[in-house]
Amino acid sequence: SLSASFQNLARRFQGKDKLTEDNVQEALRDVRMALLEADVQLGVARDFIQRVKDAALGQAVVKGVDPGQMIIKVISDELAKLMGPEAAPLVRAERGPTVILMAGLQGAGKTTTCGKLANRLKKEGRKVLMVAADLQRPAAVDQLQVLGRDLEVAVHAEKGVAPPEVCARAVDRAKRENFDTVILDTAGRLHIDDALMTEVAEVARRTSPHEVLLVCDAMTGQDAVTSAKAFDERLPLTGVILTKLDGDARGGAALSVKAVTGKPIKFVGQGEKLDKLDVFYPQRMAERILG
Amino acid sequence: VLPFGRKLDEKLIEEMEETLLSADLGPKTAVKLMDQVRLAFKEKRITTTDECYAFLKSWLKDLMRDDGAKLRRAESGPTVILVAGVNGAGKTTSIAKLAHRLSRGGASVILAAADTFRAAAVDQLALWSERIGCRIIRQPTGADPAAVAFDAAEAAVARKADFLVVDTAGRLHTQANLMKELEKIKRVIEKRIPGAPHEVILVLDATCGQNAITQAQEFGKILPVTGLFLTKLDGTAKGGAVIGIRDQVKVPVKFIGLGEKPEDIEDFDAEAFVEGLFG
Ligand SMILES: Nc1nc2c(ncn2[C@@H]2O[C@H](COP(=O)(O)OP(=O)(O)OP(=O)(O)O)[C@@H](O)[C@H]2O)c(=O)[nH]1
Ligand SMILES: Nc1nc2c(ncn2[C@@H]2O[C@H](COP(=O)(O)OP(=O)(O)OP(=O)(O)O)[C@@H](O)[C@H]2O)c(=O)[nH]1
Ligand SMILES: [Mg+2]
Ligand SMILES: [Mg+2]
Repeated sequence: SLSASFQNLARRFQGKDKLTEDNVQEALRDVRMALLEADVQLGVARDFIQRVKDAALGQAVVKGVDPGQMIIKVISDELAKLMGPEAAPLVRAERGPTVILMAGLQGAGKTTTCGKLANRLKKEGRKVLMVAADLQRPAAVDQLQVLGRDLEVAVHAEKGVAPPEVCARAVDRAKRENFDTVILDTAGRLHIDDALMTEVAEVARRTSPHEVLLVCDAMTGQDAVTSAKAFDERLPLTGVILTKLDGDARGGAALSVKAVTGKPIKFVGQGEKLDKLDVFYPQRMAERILG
Repeated sequence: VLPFGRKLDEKLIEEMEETLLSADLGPKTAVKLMDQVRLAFKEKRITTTDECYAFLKSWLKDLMRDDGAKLRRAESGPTVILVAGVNGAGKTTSIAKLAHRLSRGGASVILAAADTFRAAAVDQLALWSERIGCRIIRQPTGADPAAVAFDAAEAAVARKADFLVVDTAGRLHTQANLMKELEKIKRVIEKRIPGAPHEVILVLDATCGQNAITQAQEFGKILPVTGLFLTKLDGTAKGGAVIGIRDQVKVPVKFIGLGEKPEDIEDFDAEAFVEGLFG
């Protein structure tokens, strides 16, 4: 873990009075290992290490400051910077319903997160309509309807109509019935499934969402970059929700996804219950990744 | 992919290490492997990229090949398969695949919907049981999962079923109370059918990183895990974390999931899997 390697890092600089190319290079080997253990993607870790190296060597030598402490500060600062803004707010429509599209790989937590988001927004006094647009997973529509009943939030569902059409009709209904928020639950899909990626892009085209959120599992490994990049290319992503952070995965996927899409992580899932949605705190995430 | 027939050097060795890292082998396993390559290179036992590939592939195939990778059978009475794993890994869908394959093979299969927690979890498995044509034992959401498991064990014995496959709720190994619940489900099955569960399958998502190793360790502490079901290998993730698991926890991969349909299941093939890591 990095806090252990932070100790080692500091030790490497004992007796040294400044940061040099060589001693920084050595120290950063430990950091790279820790990042990879934390599931940060290889290329993202490499770029991060380079940034830290440049920042560390570019530092003016301050008299009396231990170089070990200096490099630890550079690492934490760079990581927090890379993790993106704290509690980035949800976009709201200027007029008419705010449309939020949830997308992502199979099993990431989209349906549950729709419920969590609906719960949160309802508590803020908004009138939410959830849309059951996953027409392929057995009982996916039922799943969202159960959440809707538990939350007393309306759910729009239609049989025999393709997902883009269901979503378009739901937005029309929202306008007619004065819902100010529409949350679109979509089927899990592989980023390499062209037909399904085209389908979700069509959902976005038909509904002009104000928010397109990539729902990503915090335990995702190296593949996080590949899938996030593909979703970012096919959809107008506006943010990311990282789920299952109540586990003990280090969550390096957070850094990878942010680095490759540039989109802010807006929320994190902290459990299965519908009140387990928190805003994102980059400092906390950085500390978690660093171990 | 490294150029073939090239003289090996440290730079190419590093590129090979990156290939392993990108496949989710994790730095511990990747470095351990590549240090062996570096030693062999230093001792001139391998000198070209081809030899490096051959060295790695044979090491990995030996590790991943396992004679225990067949499905266990009860000596008599129903064979009970208990399925567990973290949330969203693919347990319910994988059970449908197993049930489909077993019933296509002529066996009678009963499914136990022991996920009594998640919204529509029972409905999801019930729909699968309908499509596949096998019996399901269920109780309403909110019931005690151990009670469902017990009922199902009774039914499997009474009906002389060949297989009983028990679905459980997703849970994180960090949730002590849920791990206790899982242990209770196993005990209840054991009491009703001595020797059961004969097979305990941990379902792992191929997109999962190093946490998969922790999952195998922690679930392995409370359940006698006999095999892994590695799902979503039809994606771009390589599932290399199972190598770390095989190395540290010794559990074999028995099945892989290659899609969302009942037929999207295959027996684990070490050769194909290792080749895929370098593909
Ligand atoms: N512990 C924990 N579990 C979660 C969290 N978010 C979702 N889950 C669980 O993860 C599993 C999958 O959640 P779903 O909402 O069905 O995932 P999905 O993305 O809609 O799945 P597909 O529609 O099949 O792609 C369920 O067991 C959820 O209860 C979280 O933040 N923490
Ligand atoms: N592409 C692909 N998707 C899969 C595979 N296995 C399961 N899935 C999908 O993954 C999602 C989650 O599957 P489930 O079977 O509900 O997972 P689970 O572990 O039972 O989830 P919980 O009970 O909520 O913990 C569904 O959308 C499945 O269709 C696979 O091998 N490939
Ligand atoms: Mg869903
Ligand atoms: Mg399930």
